[in-house]
Parts: sequence; C-alpha cells; structure tokens
Amino acid sequence: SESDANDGGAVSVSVDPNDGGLLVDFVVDATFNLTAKITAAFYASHDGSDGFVPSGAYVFRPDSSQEATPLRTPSFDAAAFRAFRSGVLAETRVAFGDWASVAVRTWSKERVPHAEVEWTVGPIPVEADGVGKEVIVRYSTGLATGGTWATDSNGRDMQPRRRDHRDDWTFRNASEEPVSSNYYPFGSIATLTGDERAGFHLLTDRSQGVGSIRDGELEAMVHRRNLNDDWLGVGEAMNETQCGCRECDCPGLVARGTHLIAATTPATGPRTYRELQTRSQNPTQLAFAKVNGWFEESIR
Amino acid sequence: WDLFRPLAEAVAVAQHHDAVSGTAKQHVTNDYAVRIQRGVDGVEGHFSRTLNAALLTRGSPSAPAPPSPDPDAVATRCPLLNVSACPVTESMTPGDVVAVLAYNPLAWERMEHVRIPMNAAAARRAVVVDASSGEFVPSATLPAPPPAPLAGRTTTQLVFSVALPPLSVSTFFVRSLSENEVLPETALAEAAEETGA
Repeated sequence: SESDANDGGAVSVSVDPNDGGLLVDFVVDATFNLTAKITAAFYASHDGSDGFVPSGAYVFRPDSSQEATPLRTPSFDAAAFRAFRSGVLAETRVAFGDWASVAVRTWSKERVPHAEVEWTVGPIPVEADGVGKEVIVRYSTGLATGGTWATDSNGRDMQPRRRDHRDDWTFRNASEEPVSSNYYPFGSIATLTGDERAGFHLLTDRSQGVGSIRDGELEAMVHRRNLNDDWLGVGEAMNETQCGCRECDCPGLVARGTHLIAATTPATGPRTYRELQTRSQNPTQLAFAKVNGWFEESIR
Repeated sequence: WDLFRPLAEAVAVAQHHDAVSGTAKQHVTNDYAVRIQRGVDGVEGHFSRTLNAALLTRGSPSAPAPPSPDPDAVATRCPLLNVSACPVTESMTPGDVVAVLAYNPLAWERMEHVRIPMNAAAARRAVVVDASSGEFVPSATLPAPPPAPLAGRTTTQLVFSVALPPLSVSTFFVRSLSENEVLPETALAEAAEETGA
C-alpha cells in the first residue's frame, strides 16, 4: 500500500516476501530511503530464581539469558495480512500470532510524512508455559547508530543515550542485564542518532520503556504480565486479569496504543518529531450528535 | 467547583506514586480508575450540556423555536473510539445525519485524521461527509480493525481527513443516504479496495 501524496515524500508499507516482515519505507531525501521493519516479540520475565529481584510491578527485568521470542515465526503467511487502499488512507494489518496485531496507516492528506502504528496486545497467555512475558514492538532500520539514541522523558529536551554506558558512573556489568540496563523511559519521543544518512523517530501515546539493544534498532515495551511478586511492596505479581479476581484463571488484559514513526535527515529530525509530539500530546476533541431534520438546519 | 470536585478529588488521590506508576495491587489500581472515571463522567455531562447549548442557540434569532429536543441530538464524546465503539454513529440508519464537532486545542492549524465506527447497514448504501459550508469532504470506508467486534457491533469504519483552524470548533456532517437520495459519485465515501498486491 502506498500513500505518496505526502508533501515531504512517500511513505509506503510492504511485506517482506522472505520472512513476512512488515516494512515501512521512508523517502528520507533524494539519496537515501530508510526501511523500518516492524516485529513483535516477548522477553521471558525473570522469576528471581537466582536470588535477585524478579521482574514485577516495580522492576523491569527480562531474563537476558534468552533472546526475545518472536510472536510469529518469521515466514510469509498471506493469511496474516490484510491491506486496504483508498484516496484517504492506506492501511496494512498484520497478525503476530493470535494475541497481538499491528495496523499501519498512512494518510494521503498529511503534511508531515509519518506512519501510524496501532498495536494491540493481549490477553497475554501464561497458563501453558507458566512464564511471565514482557512484550515489545521492535523497529529495525539498519542504521549505523554505534549504540547511540536519544529519549525525552519530559517533553522538553532530548537526553543522549549510549549503550552500556553512563555519563556519571563507570558502567561495568554490561553482560549482567544487557536489556534492562539499556532501557530508558520515554514520555513521547525516542530517536536513533549516530548515522549521518538519517534519523529514525518513534513517538508514543503514553509513557513506556524504550531501548536500542542492537545498532539500528529501537524497541518499546508495550505490555507485560508477570507471575512473581518483586518483593518491593505490592505483595502480588503484576498479573492483571480482566475480571480482577485472583482465584479464577480469567484472561489477562488487552492493551492498545499508537506509535508514530518517521525518518528524516538528522538536521530535520527535531522539526518533524516536535510537530508530531505536539499533535499527539494535544489531541483533537471529537463530539457527536445525531441531528436529523430541524437540528441539522439549525446547526448549519 | 462542585461540578469539577469529583474529578479534582479523584485526580488528587491519583497523585500517589502507585497510581502514577501502576505499582499497586490490581484491585487498588482498579479503584483509582473507577474514581477518575466517575469524575470524568460528571464533567462529561457538563461538557455535553454546554455543547448542546451552543448547538441549539446557533442559527438566526428569527428562526422558529426548536421542536422538543430529540434525545438523540445530544452532543457526546465517544471515549472508546480507539476500540471502534461510538454508540451515536453505530446506531445510524439510512437517512440519519450525525454532526461531528472537532475542537482543535492547538494555536495553529492541524490536519486531523478521523476514524469513526459505523454499522454496516448505514455504511452499505452510501455515506457522505460534508463541512458546515456544504463542501464535500473526501472519505472512505473499510472494515473495522481486529480484534473481531462483538456480535452485532460495528463492522465498518468511516475515515476522512480535515484541516482544523486554530483554537476552534469545526463541524462536519456524516450522512447515511436513504433509499431515494442521489448524490454525485464523487461526493460519496469510497469503499477502500482490499489489495493483495
């Protein structure tokens, strides 16, 4: 699906025929296109069996001894996709397994080239394997970022981040918690830096954790379900269910949110993500009224 | 102040770091949510009454007095739009008109992309969107996104993009054409093409 009416250049969505990956292609400038691949995966939550704190309400502690498990094995399955195209909107929907999906939208009448990524996750299954899960949406761009990215956590300025590094103390234990020690909060924007060809920008509609665990990638933790209390005061696991009771095994919660993604030259990045941030954080308020007959005339 | 007190108090209670960060037992977290929703519902009613007052007083002073208000003609927000739920638009039948009021809180013009759920019967025949000036707005319909809607609920989405002036309320009209209404093809909502390409 392609929406190339965007003033700033085309944004198009396609599917990788090799592994079924969802690709969003941005025309950054005349010399460079950036393609972001969208995948969804989960880290197993650490259960604290090593004597250190488990993952829970206070603590984000993926079990780093395992890679994140993709929610769908990489293969092309036509049944997992639906694509729609119209003069107003192009939308591509992907099912990642049977409890997560993503809808990517590009709007024709859009001044700031970007794509909307609506993610829906849950209910997260834990009964079958007895493992808590930290679900992420990952954007892989291939940019040579050298372990650098930036996040904002107050909507005002961007904090430069570097993998396995802290400005104010000596970071030694990179191998112990390679994932959680490289996650930071982002209240609205995370952006990949370090590559003079382009910057990739990710905006969120709620505070989340984000990290660049591998070069050229950004991943955000969007939903979670833990089975262990993290011994820090809540007194129960972060295992919220739809009915809220502790005894029955009713399903977990479903979460839905929206990421906005864009790619620009490094110089024009702030202009783009600031505008998207302002729109996202100050949404238009809609109201509806059925106004047949006299009311319609009166309002007109 | 009495109007806003329930919401103010609920938000005050939710300043606790457990409410902000979700580090509480589920029933406590649910309780925060219930309190805030109760406060929002109180303000919501005021919001609707204010909007209706604005709606019903607009029009020339010499216009005839309105008929007794149609209970459906109450402007309401749809907080569950993100999961394709909006009772007012989902209950449309052919011949109905729904006014969509869009308030832009920014001090500059913005492009807003609107997605509203409709039931298949209202969308099947033909849908038109126009601005209060009467100008047609390009629109399209496509199936509602997963998860599968509840039985009997909406299966279609109407989408359109509109430019909203700064700090103002703009009004658009979504009309589900009745059997005998005929309008130019270009005005009608386009059925999005599902493409396998």
